[in-house]
This record gives sequence, structure tokens and C-alpha cells, in this order.
Amino acid sequence: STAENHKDEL
Amino acid sequence: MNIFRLSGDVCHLVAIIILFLKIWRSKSCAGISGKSQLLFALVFTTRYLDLFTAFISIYNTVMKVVFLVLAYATVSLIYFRFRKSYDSESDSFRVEFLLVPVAGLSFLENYSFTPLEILWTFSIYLESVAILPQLFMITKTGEAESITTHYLFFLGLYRTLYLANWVWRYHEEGFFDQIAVVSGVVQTIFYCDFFYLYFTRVLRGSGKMTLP
Repeated sequence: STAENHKDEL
Repeated sequence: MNIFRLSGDVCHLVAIIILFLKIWRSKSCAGISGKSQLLFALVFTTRYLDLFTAFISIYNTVMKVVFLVLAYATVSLIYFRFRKSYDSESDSFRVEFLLVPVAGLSFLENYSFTPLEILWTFSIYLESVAILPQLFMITKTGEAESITTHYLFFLGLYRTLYLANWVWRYHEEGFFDQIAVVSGVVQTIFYCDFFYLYFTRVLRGSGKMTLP
């Protein structure tokens, strides 16, 4: 999901 | 990881290092908004709490720690070590006008109503407006040292490159982070006027950027 994916960005 | 994302991160790092070294070497934070730097420290703090809950990669962890350390080091230079040079008179932006709406919005519009997600959302929204005290200060005093404008240029370029990164990721991975993208667009818009002045005055002229 988006909520998990965005964590790889700074 | 793509070239836009990587170069965006590098620009972000360069911006932060430029500012830190400018203050460190000149032993002065004249013309720098301590409020913007405090907001950026708050942005990193609330966004990188996942350092304790999730491991993404060595790169991700190292960059987060470096950003946090440099943000707090810069804040401490401004408010402690070189406090005498801090121009609090000109740094008069009312940050509560940013913090209150941003906090409210992060409770209303988020991916899930959990503390970490709300704080992550808060950091994304806050980052988009955190530079406003600095831009306000430059408008108020009517000038900025060229080194300060280089800092702002790299800081603005970083989020602009992230926009390209999100377009790339949408096409390549079907990845679309609505909150980050909308905030990133807003953030970049705030720099447009500055970019124009930077290219027309700083790069073509010399010395300080003076406003008309």
C-alpha cells in the first residue's frame, strides 16, 4: 500500500 | 531508486551542508531564519521516527541520520553558538500560522489514523511550508547573501527533482503517493519566484541578491 511504500523516500 | 530520486537527495544534502558550512566558517547566521531551521528539524524528527520501527536500506538509514544530525547541528549554531549574530528582529514570521493548520490537516487527511502515520503526514505538510519564514525574512530585509541563495537553490531543486522521481515511479512502478506529490508540488511552487530571481540576479549578476 502507499502508506508503506512512501517510507523508502526521504 | 532512480536518477531523479538520487540527485534530489544529493541536492538536499548539498543544500544542508552549504548552510551549515556558511554559518560555521563565517561564525555568523546573519540573514538566516532560525525559525525555518527549527521547522526543518521538526520535519526530520517527525518523519524519521520509522528509524526505530522499520529498516529500509543502509542508504535510507544513513541519510536519515545525517539529515537529523545536520538539522540539529544547524539549529544549535543559530540559537546557541552564534546566537549573537541571529537577527531575530527580521525573523518575525509567525510560525503558529503554519504549525496549527498543518497539524490540523495532518489529522484530517492521512493514510491511516495512527500516531506514526499522522506524524509522517505532518512532516510532509510542514516541509512544504517550512521555508516560508526564510523567504519572508529575505523579503523583509530586501537582500540575501549569494551563499544563502545557493542554499535555497539546492533546497528548491531537491523537491523539484522529487517531482520528476514521482512521475518516473508512477510510470515504472505504478507508485503514486498522493500526499507527498500534492505537498511536493505546493513546496516547489513556493520556490518558483525565488528560482526566477536566482537565475536573473544571482547567476548573471554578482554578490548579493537584492529585491526590487
